Amino acid sequence: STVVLVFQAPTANTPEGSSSSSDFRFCVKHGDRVRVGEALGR
Amino acid sequence: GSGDSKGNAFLLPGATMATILMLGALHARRLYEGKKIEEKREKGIELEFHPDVKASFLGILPLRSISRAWGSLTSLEIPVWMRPYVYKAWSRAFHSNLKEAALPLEEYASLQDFFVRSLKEGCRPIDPDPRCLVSPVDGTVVRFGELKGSRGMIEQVKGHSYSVSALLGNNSLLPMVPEGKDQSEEEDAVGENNDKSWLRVSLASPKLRESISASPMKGLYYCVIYLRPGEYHRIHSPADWNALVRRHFAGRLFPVNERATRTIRNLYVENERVVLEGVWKEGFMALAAVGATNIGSIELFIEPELRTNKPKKKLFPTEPAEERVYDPEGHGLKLEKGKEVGVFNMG
Repeated sequence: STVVLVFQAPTANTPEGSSSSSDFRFCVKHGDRVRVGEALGR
Repeated sequence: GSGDSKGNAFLLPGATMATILMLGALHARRLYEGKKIEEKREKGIELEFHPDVKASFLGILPLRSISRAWGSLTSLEIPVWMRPYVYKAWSRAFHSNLKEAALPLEEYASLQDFFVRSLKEGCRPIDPDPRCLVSPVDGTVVRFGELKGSRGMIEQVKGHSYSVSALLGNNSLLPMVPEGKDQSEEEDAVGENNDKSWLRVSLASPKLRESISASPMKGLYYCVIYLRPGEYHRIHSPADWNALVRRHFAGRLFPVNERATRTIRNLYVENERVVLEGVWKEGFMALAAVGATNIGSIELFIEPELRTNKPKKKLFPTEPAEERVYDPEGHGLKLEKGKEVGVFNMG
């Protein structure tokens, strides 16, 4: 089985084009094994 | 008479031999293919979408009935003395971690009970950082990223993508504004279009509306996680959020393993699935639990009466999604980060 998560979060392409500290970033890579409760991104 | 029996005596071993040789050839071919794929992967070559005969063959099989038959088989009670042997064999075959099971193996009356087992306290600590989103399941990250443009396509595998609105349903709260339409037009459409009453309801509260609306400061992200048969199969909440609506799509039950993603078109949009949609502090959130042949059932602890993979009334036409709005006042059901939300089950 498969779970697909879709969610809104602050994005890097702010109008000024600069990346602000509040942008959402994934902290996983393709193929990573994850477990319940581990951070996918911040 | 003796000639006939002599003929049969020759025929039977010959047919058996031919069958064994054919199965051997198929297995050898499968091993060879698997080796080729492994070599490509080691070279970092990403495999492309490539439908094949097996995928077409799966398309004509009664996979839902097969899944329900599998469910009936795995729900049979196993004699107590036999249970440890069966579950140890299962965990050896599918690399399950028996040490984490909450109960002694003898306590799981059937393979299904064992499959939906919960874990010992503390086995899955929840990341306390309030800014982070946590994994709702155990599994392997197969795709993740930011959705660009208003069409919102997720790559199933290199060379083939599916649309998020097809995955979540046409009525989705997804903050996508179609090309050439601004948000206000979109809301007017909702106002006129009565069969979207729940959408009008859930966007009634301005607070909710403003928190979901598309904004240049917010992006739409996605993450696709594949669960292998031996994994822990309960689904937890990825953040503190409010579930507003549940959508059940009575779809196909193709396998969803790596090979299926490379050979079956629109796999996650075709398959039986349950979608929860709502809002979290950063805006829109949706969680789609997609079933597979051996795991046709998706149960929600927040809605115990929901049943999936039921016998279909009509053979082929795909039924529209069956929807339920949680708490029509528009606040939805509160789901705390890390709390159990549902579980995948066999059959």
